[in-house]
Amino acid sequence: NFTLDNEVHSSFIHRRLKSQERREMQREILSILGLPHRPRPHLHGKHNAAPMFMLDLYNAMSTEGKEDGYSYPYKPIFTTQGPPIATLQDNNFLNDADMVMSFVNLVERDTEFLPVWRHHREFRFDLSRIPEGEAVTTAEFRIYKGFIHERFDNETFRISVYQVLEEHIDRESDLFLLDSRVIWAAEDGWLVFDLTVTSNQWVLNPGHNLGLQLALESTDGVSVNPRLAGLIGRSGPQNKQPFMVAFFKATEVHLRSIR
Amino acid sequence: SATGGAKQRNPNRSKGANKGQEALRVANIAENSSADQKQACKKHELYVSFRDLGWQDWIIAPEGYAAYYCEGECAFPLNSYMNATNHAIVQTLVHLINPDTIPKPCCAPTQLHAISVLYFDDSSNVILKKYRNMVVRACGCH
Repeated sequence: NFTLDNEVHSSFIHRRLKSQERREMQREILSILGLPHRPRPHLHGKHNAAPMFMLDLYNAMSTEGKEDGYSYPYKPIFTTQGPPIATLQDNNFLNDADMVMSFVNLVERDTEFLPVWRHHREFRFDLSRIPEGEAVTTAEFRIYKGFIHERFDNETFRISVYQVLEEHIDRESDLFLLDSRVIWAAEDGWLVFDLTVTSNQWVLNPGHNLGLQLALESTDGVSVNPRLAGLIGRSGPQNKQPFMVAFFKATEVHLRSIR
Repeated sequence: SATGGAKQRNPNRSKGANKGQEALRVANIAENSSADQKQACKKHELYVSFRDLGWQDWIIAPEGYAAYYCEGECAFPLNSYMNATNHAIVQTLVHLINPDTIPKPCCAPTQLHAISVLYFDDSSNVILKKYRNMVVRACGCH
């Protein structure tokens, strides 16, 4: 037993790599991961909602095939029209995806546009760094709505998300309505909007990527400041920051080089 | 080649032939025993720890992975397709085409499976990528 044990144990001993071995191993693995160099992310992005969402997704995929399967993390909240309109119809999208990528929001402006008072928020996501040979199969924009105390339970808001088609200096941008729905003032949780078509356009024509606008109205059509309705923005808690996530399918088979 | 007319088998000749067979037999035994000392083709474990590589600042998960590799001696994989006769034909054909190369079976993966890696890119976007054929599951002689 001793030799057997010793043999099993020795195959798991990973001794400290010498610096040359370490560099070779790093080069080897970067080539397998398809990365030209090791990324150097800035640290403050680590605890945002996106990395935590992606880690839940990673854990969900790692448990796939277990008896209870896995559930898609951060289930969208119910809207007044009933159960969440999950853009990702079932869990198979995880199976089919070769890659999932979350995008940090690059800009956010709370803008009150004169002369017509219209609160809205703008979001930008950089889709230009998507690895070659990946096609978007599903994409969604996620924004968290917190619980607001001073509102009455039965109050509702209409939330609308637009794609910015063209910007102008002296007037409002040209917008295309992507989705609009009514939410309860008393509801809290993640709101999910489907961006699949928009993302494909942005990937194919990066110059058209002028971001999104989000606007909120009360039931009598008055523009409401998103912050007062509990929509978490850039100044909110890190783990509830708005972000975008896209699921990809490889358009070509990556053959690994024999080593 | 058969030499014509030799009625009597040359006693010395048969003695010489025996010596040759004896030498061949001994060589075979030697080769086999040395082959036994050299391990047969099998899967070996090499644990890659991203922490040891100093990458835990950008690789979120996993902490590392068991990167197997195949190593060891291969006897020609005789199986239902490749029996001794076909083996001899292949060896002869290859020898006729290119005498100085001897077809040698190689120890390589026969089954591979995927691994998912979660990591930050330079802009702090997060990528969850499924790498197929990343980890060796079984080795064999090709």
